[in-house]
Amino acid sequence: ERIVVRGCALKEHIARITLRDVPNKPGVAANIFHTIASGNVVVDDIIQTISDDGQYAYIAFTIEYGDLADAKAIISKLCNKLDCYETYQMDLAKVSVVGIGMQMHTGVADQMFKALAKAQVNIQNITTSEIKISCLIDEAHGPRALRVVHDAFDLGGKGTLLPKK
Amino acid sequence: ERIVVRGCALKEHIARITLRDVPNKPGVAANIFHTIASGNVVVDDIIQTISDDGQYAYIAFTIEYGDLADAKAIISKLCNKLDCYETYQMDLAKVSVVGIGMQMHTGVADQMFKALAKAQVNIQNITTSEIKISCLIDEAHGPRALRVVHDAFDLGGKGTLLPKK
Ligand SMILES: C[C@@H](O)[C@H](N)C(=O)O
Ligand SMILES: C[C@@H](O)[C@H](N)C(=O)O
Repeated sequence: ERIVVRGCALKEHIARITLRDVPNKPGVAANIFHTIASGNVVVDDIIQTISDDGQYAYIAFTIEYGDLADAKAIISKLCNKLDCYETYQMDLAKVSVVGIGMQMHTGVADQMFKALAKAQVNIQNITTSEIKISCLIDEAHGPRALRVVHDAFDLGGKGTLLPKK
Repeated sequence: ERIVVRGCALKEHIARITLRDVPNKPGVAANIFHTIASGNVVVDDIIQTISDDGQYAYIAFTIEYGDLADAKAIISKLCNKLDCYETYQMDLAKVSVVGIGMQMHTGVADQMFKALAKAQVNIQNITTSEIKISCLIDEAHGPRALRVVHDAFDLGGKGTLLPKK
């Protein structure tokens, strides 16, 4: 199937919170995101992987800078209760490629990651949806990453820079 | 902003491959997904988290059952070269909620995870996009998970079961 990459985008000023050694049992994610929702913290992306033995989960989610202080207060109490721990990372940006087509991920991932590799941009997190591949990177690499990805897919005038929220 | 959940879906017969202790250096993801693309393995979702000290990455991706044999041959060679290791999980399903609206993730995640928790369904992986939250679960829980999520959002006739590809 032909891959049609329609555009790319950059979102800046992102903070990431990662909960580590989270018990991998039913109900734990509900507890975490209910607590966060009640604290009025707006969560953008959520990524969860699990440990090799299935005992623990690692849940990373991104938020706006403005919510970081509230989030930290909520998360530290939560981690005490769940016996897990949290790490924070500021100054992140998300560079995304948007396209259409089933083979989207394998073919496009190859090209997008190659463009970032050539520009020596390290990929911290990856998430995908049917029409998009997103990478969390150091904010300092943001504009350059957008440019090299834009060029890799010959987007001409189609690339966009998302408005800073 | 009002959250409008439009529907939910279930995709069955999913296999997940997780690469663990992957060196977290520029170029490594490009190498991995170029190798996979050259082997004609179609990758669906990609999820990457990184270790606390930033040394290692954990990359999980889902594929169709049909590609598993080819993928195993490619991945074991790759892991030898990169000095990382891989784990496989079959019999997975992906239950998703599709909606519209910025607060989508925080409010909807809370409700979706609560519904799965009440049904004692364990969430193995989580990925989100602007309009969707997806959870990888045991395939055995698939139909039940779809039903409880469908009911939690009062979807009436809107829920869907994706065609088995
Ligand atoms: C870690 C968390 O996602 C857990 N597995 C749950 O189902 O809630
Ligand atoms: C692990 C891998 O994603 C690495 N960080 C890279 O940029 O390629």
